[in-house]
Amino acid sequence: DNPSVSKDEL
Amino acid sequence: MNIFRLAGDMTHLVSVLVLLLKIHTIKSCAGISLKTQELYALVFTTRYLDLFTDYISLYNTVMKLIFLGSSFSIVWYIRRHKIVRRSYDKDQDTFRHYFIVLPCLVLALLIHHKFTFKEVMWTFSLYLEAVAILPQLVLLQRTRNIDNLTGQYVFLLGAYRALYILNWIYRHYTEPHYVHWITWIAGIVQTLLYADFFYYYFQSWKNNVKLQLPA
Repeated sequence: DNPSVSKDEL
Repeated sequence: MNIFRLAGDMTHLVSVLVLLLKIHTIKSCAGISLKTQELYALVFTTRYLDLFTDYISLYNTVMKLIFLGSSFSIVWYIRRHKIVRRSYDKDQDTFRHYFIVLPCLVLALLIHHKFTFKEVMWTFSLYLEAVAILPQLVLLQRTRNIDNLTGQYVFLLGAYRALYILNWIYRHYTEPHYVHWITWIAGIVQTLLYADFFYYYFQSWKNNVKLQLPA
């Protein structure tokens, strides 16, 4: 599953 | 990376650096809630568990280190620095940590995207960040004196999350699979908490009077 994208946020 | 998120990160960065600079230069933490600062250190610790496991970008890693470093330095200054600690008003800063930490932990255990340690900790950090400002707002209302640096600090902290909401809206329309309602709800709750402070902040700024919060 796609790593939840908001993990690229601070 | 979009302009809203970059502006949000820069606003957040300036807010913590303004606070650190204030404490470092005037050697005082008058009006600052240690409780809120400790909660922010906990937010960053539980949010950045992936600091050493998932490399996203140099910017991401550097900013995480700056936020971790600045929040722990602020806590150290208020707790340990022989001059700064004298100006800490512990009789007024009495908000109980566990009144905030426990509900956020329970909520994270109940409502999350995936039931893994890192995901629950990350969700916990989102809920915690939304309410971590409460001890600081309570302290401001009690002491009623808001020096402009503290006022600016709280204002910038609220502005950063408001910019993040614009970032989430932007990403929702530009990235199809970008849906994270937990992030959104926590972020909206957080910004709403600042709303009344924003109101009084603008009133004081518009009428050019000292910022006073109603008791």
